[in-house]
Amino acid sequence: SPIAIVIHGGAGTINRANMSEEREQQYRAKLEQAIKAGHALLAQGASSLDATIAAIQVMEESELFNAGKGAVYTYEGAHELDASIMWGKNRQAGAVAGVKTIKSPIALARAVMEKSDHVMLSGRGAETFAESLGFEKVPNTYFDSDARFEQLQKAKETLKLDKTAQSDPLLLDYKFG
Amino acid sequence: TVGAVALDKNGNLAAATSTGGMTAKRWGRIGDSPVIGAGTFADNQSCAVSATGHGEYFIRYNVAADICARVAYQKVTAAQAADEVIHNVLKPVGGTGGVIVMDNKGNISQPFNTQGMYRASIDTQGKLSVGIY
Repeated sequence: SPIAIVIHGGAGTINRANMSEEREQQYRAKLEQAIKAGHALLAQGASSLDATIAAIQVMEESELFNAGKGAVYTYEGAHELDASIMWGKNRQAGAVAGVKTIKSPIALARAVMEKSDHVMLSGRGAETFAESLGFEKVPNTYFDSDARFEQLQKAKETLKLDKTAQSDPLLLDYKFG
Repeated sequence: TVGAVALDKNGNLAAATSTGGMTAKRWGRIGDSPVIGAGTFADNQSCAVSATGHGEYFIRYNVAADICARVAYQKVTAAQAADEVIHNVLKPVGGTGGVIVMDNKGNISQPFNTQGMYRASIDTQGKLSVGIY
């Protein structure tokens, strides 16, 4: 079979017209690094599961994207991370929701798929499951970034003005996750 | 949100998505990213999908699974199915965002209906593409 891979780095918060050339180059470089990480594994004969995780982990470790390090803040000023994975071969799937200290949520989602009887684990239970497998844990502050903190302050100001703003899809500057 | 979809040499598709969710979320809000069928779906018989956008819409419209179901049942291409869902199902009701999609031959499509999209791909010919839209 031929091999191929495609990735996305999210939607909505900064469009190209408002982006400095330096910032655009940072995004392009990180996207290229991520796609090449996944493709290199495919070229070596690794599975599509391995390839998707390798690509995503590059982005989880970058503050540029809303996943892992650089994730957006909750209203309370913390981070709650979600991830999922599905394999087309047999429609197995794994997902985690609302985890706070797992460095790579996508890796934990795969573990849920392969090492539990379940499809989705959430919150404290997901963290306990991760601990049982020896997953790397980090303090919640590991995911902090100045840009996302500033985004939170703006979002809170918007919510003060309009209590329904959180469900308004047109407020693109802070809505997307 | 970040996501990836791939086809390996054994012909197996996979889709994966990871996210911090939405800014200022409260009350344990969960979006579409961890919801299989909404933000992530893969089936070798049809296609694989990872989504990004307004999660509440992607959940209610079951976006990722809907795209693959259209491929399976309507016999349309993955690109046609994804275009239909993103532009003609989601957009009219205010659901903004996009998807990356791959069929079991490695054909890629990446429709979206709003700005600020970050994408990269390496196709079956080995051609690298990186784009910000």
